[in-house]
Amino acid sequence: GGREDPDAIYWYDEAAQARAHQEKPWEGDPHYFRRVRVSALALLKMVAHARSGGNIEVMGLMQGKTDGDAIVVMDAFALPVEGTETRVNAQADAYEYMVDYSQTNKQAGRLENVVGWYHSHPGYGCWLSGIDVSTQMLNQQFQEPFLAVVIDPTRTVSAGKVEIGAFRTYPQGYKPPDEPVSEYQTIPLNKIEDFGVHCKQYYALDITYFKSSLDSHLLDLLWNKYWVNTLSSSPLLGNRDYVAGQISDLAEKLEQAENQMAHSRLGTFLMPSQRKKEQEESQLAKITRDSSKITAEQVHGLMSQVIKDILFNSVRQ
Amino acid sequence: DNSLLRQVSSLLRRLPAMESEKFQDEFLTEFNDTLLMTYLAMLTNC
Amino acid sequence: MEIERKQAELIDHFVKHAATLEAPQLASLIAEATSHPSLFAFSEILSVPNLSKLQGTQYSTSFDLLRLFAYGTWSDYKSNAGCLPALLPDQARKLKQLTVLTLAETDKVLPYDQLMQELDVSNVRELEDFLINECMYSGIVRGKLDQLRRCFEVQFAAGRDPRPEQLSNMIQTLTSWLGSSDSLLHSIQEKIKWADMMSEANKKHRKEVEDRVEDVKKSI
Repeated sequence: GGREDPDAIYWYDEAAQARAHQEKPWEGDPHYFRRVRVSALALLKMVAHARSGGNIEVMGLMQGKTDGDAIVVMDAFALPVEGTETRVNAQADAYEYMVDYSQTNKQAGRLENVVGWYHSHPGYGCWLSGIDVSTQMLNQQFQEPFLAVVIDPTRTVSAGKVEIGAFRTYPQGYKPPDEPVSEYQTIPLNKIEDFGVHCKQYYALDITYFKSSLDSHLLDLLWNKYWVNTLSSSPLLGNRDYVAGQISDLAEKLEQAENQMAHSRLGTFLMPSQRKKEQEESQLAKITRDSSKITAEQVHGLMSQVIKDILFNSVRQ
Repeated sequence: DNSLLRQVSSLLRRLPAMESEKFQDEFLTEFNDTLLMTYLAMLTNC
Repeated sequence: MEIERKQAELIDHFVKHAATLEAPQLASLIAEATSHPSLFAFSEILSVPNLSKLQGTQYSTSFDLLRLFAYGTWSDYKSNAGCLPALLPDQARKLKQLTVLTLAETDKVLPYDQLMQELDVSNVRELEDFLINECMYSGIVRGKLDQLRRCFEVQFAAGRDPRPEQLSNMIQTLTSWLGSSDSLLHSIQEKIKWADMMSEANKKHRKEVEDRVEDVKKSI
C-alpha cells in the first residue's frame, strides 16, 4: 500500500554498506554528510552515560551505518575512559576494549560497525574543543565514515531538552564556505578561546531521531512508571551548582566587557569599517542574551513549581 | 463502584500534597531568588 | 491502585460465595473475610442481599462485625465488645490496620501517643513494629517514622469503605479541585496571550527604534 515500515531502518544491508565503503562518496566532498539519524535507544544510552559522569567528561562509541548523506546511529556503548578534554586521543586507553566489544557484538548479531564517538561537555555546551578537533581529524583520516557527537548533560536538565550536537571536521587546510549562523549557545569565559579558535574547523550536522514500534511501547511503559519522578523533579533544585556557575561566569563577562569599553575609543555603538564586514554581535549584546537565557530557564523552573503548588497544594477537604 | 470510591477517597486524603512551614519557607525563597534574577536580567538588558 | 488490584479478586470470590450461602455458612464466611491478610474492603460483601437477611437473626452479630470492619475502628469494637463476637488474633490485627487507615484520613501526621492509645499498644517499639510489619509491608500505608518528633508522617494511605455521608464531602473536594485546575488553565491561556502580545509589541517597538536610528544616522 506504499506505507513505509517504521522498523525498516533497523534492517542492515551488508551489501549496500560494503558498496558504500568501496565507493567512498565522502572522500571528494568534505561536506558530504549533512544529516544524522539517531535511534532512541542510542540517544537514551548516551545521555544516561553522560549524566552518570556528573561533572567529568565521559566518552563512548556509536554503532550504525550510512544512508546516502546521512549517518544512522543505531546504538552506542560507553568506553572505560575519562578526561577526554585533557589529552588527545583519550580513547587510546580503550582500544583493546573497543576491539573486544566490536567482535563480541558481531557474534551477538549486531552487524553495524562503529560510525563515530560521543563525549560529554558537562555545563559548557555542545562544540568541539581543540583536542576534540584533533581527535576527530585523526578519526576521519583513518576510520571514515566517522562522526563526533557532543552531549551536555547539565544543560539538558536545565533546558528540559537534550543538548546534543553532531560534528564533522574539515580536512587540514580546507577553507570552508561561509556557513549560516548556527543556533547561539552560551560559552563560559574559560572556554571561549578554545571555542573561538577552532569553531571554523568543523561543521554541525542536522540531527533527527527515530524509534522502533517496540521502543515506542517500552517508552510508554517507562513513562507510566516514572511520570511521578518526572513531575516531582525540578531543575531549580537539581541544577543549583550549574546556575550559580552560570551567574558567576556572567558576572566575569560583564566585568570584562566593562573593561573593554573603558579602553575602546569609539565604544560599541559605532562599528569601524576596518572590522569584519558582517554585523557582529557586541559583547554586551551577547551578555544580555546569556542573562535572558539563564533567567528564562529559571522562570520556567519556577513556573512549573508554582503550577504544581496550585494544582496539588491549594485543595483542602 | 466501591473500588473507585475508595481510590478517590485515598487520593483526596493526600491533598494538599505538601503543607508545612518549612516547605513554604523554601518555596518562597526559591520564588524570591527567581524574581531577583529576573530583575537583574532586566537591569542587564537595560 | 496496587492495593485495589490485589484485593479485587478476593472481593469477587467472597461476593460470589456470599450470594449462594445460607446463614450459618455466611457467618463463617464473614469470619474468613475479616481475618484474610490481604482484604481491607468490605462494602461489596456488605451489599450482598443475602447478608442483610442476617439482621434480626442469631447471626446478626456477624453482620454487625462486618459493618465494624467496613466502617469502624478498634475503639468502636472495645466500646461495643459485649454486643460483638470475640475477635481472633488475625481479626484484631486487621481491625487495628483499618484503624490506622481511619486515623490517616483526618491527619497526615499521627503522633505516637495517639496511635498507641487508639491501637492499645504499650510502647513505641511495639507500635513501630506494627506500623512497619503490618501496615507498610502490606502496602496499605506509606510514610515516614519520625522518632525525634515521635510521629508517623503519612504519605499515602489506602482508602477505606466510604460511608454514604462522606460522599458529599468528596464531591465537594473534587469540584473545588476541578475548579482550581480550570482557573489555572485559564490563567495559563491568558499568560500565553499576554506573552504573545508583549512579544509583538516588543518587536514593533524595536523596529521603530531601529528605523529612527537609521533616520538619525542618515540626517547626520
